[in-house]
Amino acid sequence: MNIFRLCGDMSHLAAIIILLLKMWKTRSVAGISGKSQILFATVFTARYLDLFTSFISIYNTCMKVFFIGTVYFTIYLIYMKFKATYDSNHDSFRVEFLIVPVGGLAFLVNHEFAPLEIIWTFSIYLESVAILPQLFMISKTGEAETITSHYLFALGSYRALYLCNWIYRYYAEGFFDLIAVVAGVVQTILYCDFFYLYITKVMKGKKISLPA
Amino acid sequence: YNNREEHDEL
Repeated sequence: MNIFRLCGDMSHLAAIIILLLKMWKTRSVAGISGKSQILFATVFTARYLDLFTSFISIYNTCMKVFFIGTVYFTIYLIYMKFKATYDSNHDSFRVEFLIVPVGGLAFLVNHEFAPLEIIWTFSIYLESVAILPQLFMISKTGEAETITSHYLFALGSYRALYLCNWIYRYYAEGFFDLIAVVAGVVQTILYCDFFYLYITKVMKGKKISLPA
Repeated sequence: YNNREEHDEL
């Protein structure tokens, strides 16, 4: 474990907590893409299949349980408890256009042609594009609530910090995982224009409103 | 590629 990875995990944790607080306090899921949350649930389920078979550390296990539990709770809030506030018209991204190519790529490009490894690779590739329905929804509605912007900033920062973690691990431990790094770079790049908007607008107290 | 046998990252 290193400071970059710890900050990355804390940023990821903060993103999930910010999202839950937004939903619980405002009792609304307006502006939140249920499809992205479903993709994140798929990512966590596929990646943490080894939750019961391989023990890394208490921290690792607790975080996995927390991530899986909260993402399914988020889906419950979106599609059941606060269903009336879910904006399905604007959440219209065709996720099959993500899942099929990512699934195929996981079969073709992986570290080992073994079921658990292919599923892990699928979760890494899927995570890099899982935010697209959410960014697409914001581009369609033309704006994002400030709290949603904080959620996205924390979520985008988590993988950017992981990139720093991989640089550190390469020089400190000789650890290198090309698949995770390439997917992490793609994932972080997808947030770049949002990061720009966040820093130029939200940090100055303005709301993010894209030219609709 | 020398990722550990098991993936130790979240």
